[in-house]
Amino acid sequence: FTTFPGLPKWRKTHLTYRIVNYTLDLPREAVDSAFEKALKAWEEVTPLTFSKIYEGEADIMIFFAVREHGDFIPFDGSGNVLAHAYPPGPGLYGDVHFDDDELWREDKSGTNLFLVAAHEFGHSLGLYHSADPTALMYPVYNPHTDLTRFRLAQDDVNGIQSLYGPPPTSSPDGPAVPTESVPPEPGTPATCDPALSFDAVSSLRGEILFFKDRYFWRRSRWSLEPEFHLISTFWPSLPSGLDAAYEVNNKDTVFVFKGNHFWAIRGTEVQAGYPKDIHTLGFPPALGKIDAAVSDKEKKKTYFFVEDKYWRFDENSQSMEQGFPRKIADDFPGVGPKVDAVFQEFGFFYFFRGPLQFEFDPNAKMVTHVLKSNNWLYC
Amino acid sequence: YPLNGAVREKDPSMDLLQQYLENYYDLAKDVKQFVRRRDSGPVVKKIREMQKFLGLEVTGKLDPDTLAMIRKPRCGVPDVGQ
Repeated sequence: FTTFPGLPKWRKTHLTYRIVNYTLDLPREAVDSAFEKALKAWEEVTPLTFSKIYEGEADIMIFFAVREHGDFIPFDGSGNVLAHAYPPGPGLYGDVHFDDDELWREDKSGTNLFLVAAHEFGHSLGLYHSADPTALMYPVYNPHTDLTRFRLAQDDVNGIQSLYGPPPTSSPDGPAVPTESVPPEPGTPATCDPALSFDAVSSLRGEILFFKDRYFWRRSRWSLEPEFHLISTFWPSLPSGLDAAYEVNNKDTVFVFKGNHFWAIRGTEVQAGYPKDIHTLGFPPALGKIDAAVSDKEKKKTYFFVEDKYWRFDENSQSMEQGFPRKIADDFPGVGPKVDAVFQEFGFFYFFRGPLQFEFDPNAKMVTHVLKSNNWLYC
Repeated sequence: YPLNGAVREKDPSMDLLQQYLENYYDLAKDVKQFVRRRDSGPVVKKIREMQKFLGLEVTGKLDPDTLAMIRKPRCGVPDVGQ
């Protein structure tokens, strides 16, 4: 494998991509899934995660174009050059252009979009070409590649991991996608680790979800044993290492936050049009992320916690309320200074900070219990 | 006797090769082909570099395998250089 001169690479692990336009050769869903599958191939062997945005500037902007298309490297009609891409960086860098004079196909009856996309995304992540003819990053398109059992070659894996390292918990045969609870592997968070902290916690249709890294525990009223899953098992397009999550009951929707993006999920379905930018909720432009959030189903108010302050959002008017942010310590004494996660159950707010959990009575405005974070997991 | 010798037929595959080496192997655009010279002129050197990178027999010549390779669909990103 080779990397670009100067070794350009992304300085963050969560990247966004945007499909700016579509080829007419394929249904849009086929194009969407080809790109999703191509990114997943790289996601599975690195700490990188990808999420799709629908407007604005993404790290990886994807275009279909013919001949001269604005980057001084015109395409050449059908055949020869199929596509090109730029190494990591701002603006044009990281972007991928596909020659729409090719016949893009899901199979091999034309040029396979998934295969070319997976190669080009390798460039967007910082890989140059490989001299290994079995590698995805070999420059010449191989129409005989077995698409049914596609796997990155070891050379590809060595190359991308030389830039970003292995996934946070790399199992020898690559991450499986289990249908039942994931047995704990070395490096995965231990359910009853007394030091366990959570990234985000939310109710969902009567269950409680505890998110951590790439995983989540699922605690339902009907089983005494919490289930442990990869986030990607249920929501492949969601990133790992979430910041916050909350359920709005009367919408049967859970909102999930990471960085300056948020997603709406209903059951296992990520809603179309997401992720959106958190500033569309009314946060000040300087705000980069939130720490925790909870929606009070009685009062129809949603609380967003950021550092030592919080905002309140009115679910009826769908707007951030005036007079915020306020200090967490002023209205939620005893839970701060800052919080990792929070959810509502039995009328109480349960705040999580590191390995501690604070049961807070919003009416009495006081902490009524201090517990271990993972006591909901029957530890 | 004109120094520049007989005007040779333009060879399309030589142009194809020249274009390929310029696009993907950082061959300077103004370097003309010196097929008659025995030693490894810049173009012959680039042919060797390409054949090595792409896993072909390194002959330094535009042999049929090399010609077939440069006609195959590929990625537009160069194989060497900026």
